[in-house]
Parts: sequence; C-alpha cells; structure tokens
Amino acid sequence: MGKIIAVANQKGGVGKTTTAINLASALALLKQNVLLIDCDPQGNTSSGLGIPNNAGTLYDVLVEKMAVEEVIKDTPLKTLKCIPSNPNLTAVEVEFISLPQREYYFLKYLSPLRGNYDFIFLDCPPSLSLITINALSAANSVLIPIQCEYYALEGLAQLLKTIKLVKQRSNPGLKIEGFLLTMFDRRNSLSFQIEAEVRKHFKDYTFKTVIPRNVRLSEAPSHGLPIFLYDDKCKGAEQYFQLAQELLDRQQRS
Amino acid sequence: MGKIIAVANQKGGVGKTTTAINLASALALLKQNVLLIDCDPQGNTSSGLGIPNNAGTLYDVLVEKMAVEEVIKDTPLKTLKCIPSNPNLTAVEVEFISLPQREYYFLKYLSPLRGNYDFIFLDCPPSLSLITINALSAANSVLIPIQCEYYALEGLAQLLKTIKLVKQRSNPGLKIEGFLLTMFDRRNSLSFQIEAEVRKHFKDYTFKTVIPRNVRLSEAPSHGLPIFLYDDKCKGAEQYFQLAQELLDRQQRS
Ligand SMILES: Nc1ncnc2c1ncn2[C@@H]1O[C@H](COP(=O)(O)OP(=O)(O)OP(=O)(O)O)[C@@H](O)[C@H]1O
Ligand SMILES: Nc1ncnc2c1ncn2[C@@H]1O[C@H](COP(=O)(O)OP(=O)(O)OP(=O)(O)O)[C@@H](O)[C@H]1O
Ligand SMILES: [Mg+2]
Ligand SMILES: [Mg+2]
Repeated sequence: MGKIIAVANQKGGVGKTTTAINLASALALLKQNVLLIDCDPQGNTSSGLGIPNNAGTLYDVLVEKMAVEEVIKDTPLKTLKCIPSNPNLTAVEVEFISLPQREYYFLKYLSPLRGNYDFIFLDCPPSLSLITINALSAANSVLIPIQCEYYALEGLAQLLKTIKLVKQRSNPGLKIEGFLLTMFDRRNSLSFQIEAEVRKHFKDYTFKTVIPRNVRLSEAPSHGLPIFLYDDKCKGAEQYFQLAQELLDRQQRS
Repeated sequence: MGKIIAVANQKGGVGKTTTAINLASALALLKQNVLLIDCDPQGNTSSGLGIPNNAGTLYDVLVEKMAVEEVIKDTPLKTLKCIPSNPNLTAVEVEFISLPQREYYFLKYLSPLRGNYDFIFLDCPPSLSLITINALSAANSVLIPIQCEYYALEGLAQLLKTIKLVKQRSNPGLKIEGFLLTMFDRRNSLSFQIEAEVRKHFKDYTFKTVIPRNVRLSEAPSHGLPIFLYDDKCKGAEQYFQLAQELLDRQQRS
C-alpha cells in the first residue's frame, strides 16, 4: 500500500515545492511508483515539472467531480505522475468551509489511489488553511522542510500544534516523517545555529541529509525539469538523491 | 494624511516582512512618523523587531474590541511604532468569512489612525485570503516584492487579478505603489533575466532600487533589530535606505 506524505510548513519559501519535486523524482529514479499532487493554488509543482495546469486539475476532481484518473499527468520521468493545480483551487477554501466533513475531501478522492503507487506526495501551500488541513487529514505522515534562517523556526510550534489537532480530530495515524534542513549555507553561521537547534529539539526526527543552498535547484524549474534531468552532478541533485535513499531505508526498518 | 501601504505577494518567502521592517525603519530615520502593522499570523514582523506578541495584538482589536491605541507598541526607533500579531489572527479567516462587510474590518479600525502617521505599512501573509483582502481594502496602495527567482513571476497574474477585484468591489482608490526586486544575486543569471522581464512588463511601476541578496538582512531579525541598528554599512541597509528616499521622492512628485 502506498504511503501518503504531505510536505508542509506555513512559512513561505522554505523549499516545500523544491523538496516535493526532487524527492519524488529521486524515488522514481529508484524504481518507485510515485504520484506528486500539487495542492497549492500557486501551481508551482505543476510548472516546476512543465505540466500544463489550465485544465484537468485537483480542483476539477474535488469540485467538478471529474474522475481522478483523468487528471493524472505524465512527467519527464517514467514512474513519476503528477496531478496539477491552478488558482481555481483557492475556491476550495471558501466553498468547503461550511460543509460537513470539510477536512475529509482529499482523503475521499485520493485514498483509492494508494494501491497504485509506492508514494504519494502532497505539496502544500504556505498556510494552515483548509487545503493544508485536508492534506494532513489524508496523509500517513508529514515531511517538514525547515529553511536554515531565523524566521523558519518561529512557525514550527504552530505547525506542530496543528498536526496534533489533526491527529486528535481527523487522522489519529498521522506521524511526522521528518524535519528536513534546506538552503543550508556553509558560509553563514546562522545555518549551523539553526541545524544545532533543530537536531537538539527533534533528534531522531531530523533527516541526516541536509539540502545545501544550490543555485542549480532554483534554475531547474525554469526549464520544467527536476534537478536530475537538469544537472544531475550538482550538490543539490546529490543531496536529494541521498534523501530519497534515507527515506527508503527508514521505510524498510519500520 | 497618512498613506496606508500594503506589502503583499502570495508567493512565500519573497521578502515581504524584510521589506516592511526595513523600509518602515528607513522612513523613520528620515523623520517620518511610521506605523508598521503585522497582518501575518506567523508574527515575523513582531519578532523581527523584538516586540512581544503574546498580548495586545491586531487580533485583540479586530475580535476582542480592544482600543487600537492600546496595542501600538514602541520599537527600537523613536518614530516607528508597531502593532504585533500572533497565531490568534488566523481565527479572523474563519470567523469573518460569513459576516457582512467582511473585507472592511481593517479599514474600520485602522483608518482613524491615518491622521497620526505619515505612513502605515501592512505586512501581509503569503496568501490571497481574507486577511490580505482586508489589507488591500484598507490600503491606498500596494507594494509588491518580487524575489529574483523563477517561481516568483508565476503568481503575479493572480495577485494583479485580485488587486483588480478589490478595486472593483471594495477599494476603487487602490493603486500599485510599485514592484520591488528582492534577493538579487549578481552571480546568478536568473536574477538579470527576472529583472529584465519585470522592467519590461511593469516599466515605471518597478522601483529603480533593487535589494541584493545580503546575509546581514537575514541575520538582523534574530537580534530583533532593523538592518540600520544591526549593520548600517552593509549593502542591504544602503539599498533599503535608497528605497525609502525613492518612495519619498515619488510622494512629493505625485
Ligand atoms: N536548496 C535550495 N537552494 C537554492 N534555492 C532553492 C533551494 N530550495 C529552494 N530554492 C528556491 O527558493 C525559492 C523558494 O523555494 P520553494 O518555492 O520550493 O519554497 P516553498 O516552500 O514551496 O514556497 P511557498 O511557500 O511559496 O510554497 C524558489 O525560488 C526555489 O527555486
Ligand atoms: N535581501 C535579502 N537577502 C538575504 N536574505 C533575505 C533577504 N530578504 C529576505 N531574506 C531572508 O529570506 C527569508 C524570507 O524573507 P521574508 O521572511 O522577509 O519573506 P516573506 O515574503 O515575508 O515570507 P512569508 O511569505 O513567509 O511571509 C527570511 O529568512 C529573510 O531573513
Ligand atoms: Mg511551494
Ligand atoms: Mg512575512
């Protein structure tokens, strides 16, 4: 049975989309069947993989009752598929808010897919709104990117509180997959301070793999490619590949 | 009469908070009376200026009907004041959604303050939700930070659409103050491409001043200080000071 992993952090620009695309791609290269779902109305996951998002998106499944198989798109990698999103998805925030069972919509439409994939990743928007709550309610675990900067630590308490609430109300099985340090810059002492702080607080929950700040990672999306097809020898590609192996090792051990 | 400027962009991590704090601070150093309002439940503006946000926040004015004068706090700069926020503010998204006049709450409580300040800045969260709509409905103009990276251009069409809707529905006087290029990195050709693209599309609306990527800007908030009190000789301080002068020149000309 496939594992659903939400990639979430309400702090903006911490590397959620970059992690979702490149971790999912690395796992696909390691012969896993992977589905990546763009749950952000900004549609960065869709464009970062060069996938058209003008029609047949997550919104169409949730609101227009389109069959989910119809919106699963191919990507540049054979065993990686993607469900795109566009700004229409914002409507979910307003339309679902007064519905009963409002946090279970993702679960309802996505859990039937679990049998077809080894991993399903949900790239979340930078907020703790209903879309993110839906993603957390449907997920088996949540992967939390933490940018190695001061503001990035601030929001963690709130995120962990929200995860706890979701566990109590709608998804008792929700676990923390891990905290991932991103945009680590060896020239900046703040990076070392943040790493020390995170490893102290979250010990075994922090991935050993750290993602460095690497300009190639920010260039790849403008070509619609995961890092492995843009520059597979750069430090960013190496580390996301190592992260995928670490994640697989963890699954086998648990 | 004071001018209310919203600092907004739903893309996360583009420098909204860093711009709000340092532009407001530079204007205060240029003898302007400035109020900076943290409209983001993350509370980064509050902590970036070292202001306690556990009690007496924007939420207390909007929901607990506290008098706005009671939540105006001092900052390290004499003519800069701040209204803090904390995660309580998220409640506004849910509680206000079904109220009539839901987009006019900020205007109702903040416009009486305009007589006391030359500028009032509203630091917005990374979304186009009700909090941001409220900020846009109360503002005279909106300043849009654009990070010099690929994903940063994607969300602009949606943001401009939202601004247009707010102009039609609730705030016909809303103008664009300008587009500000942030985290410009001379070593990265993408920065030059993004700058060329933005200046081509938005011509006179793009500030001449460009904010470089400068590690001192990301260190200052961990000391609770604006850049001018942390390292006033660095490139980040120079450019934010120049931005303040450019903004003032524009006001005098228009
Ligand atoms: N390790 C890295 N090194 C260099 N640049 C990076 C790295 N990771 C991400 N970036 C760049 O930083 C910016 C923010 O990353 P990204 O968009 O993945 O964050 P996000 O958390 O998904 O943002 P949002 O909160 O808006 O969804 C992007 O321009 C991206 O290309
Ligand atoms: N010019 C710059 N040079 C280097 N670092 C910067 C610069 N501007 C901002 N930063 C850092 O980048 C990160 C994102 O900036 P900031 O938090 O101001 O963005 P934001 O748009 O307010 O984010 P959010 O969408 O979460 O509200 C912060 O860690 C900040 O310290
Ligand atoms: Mg993203
Ligand atoms: Mg901010």
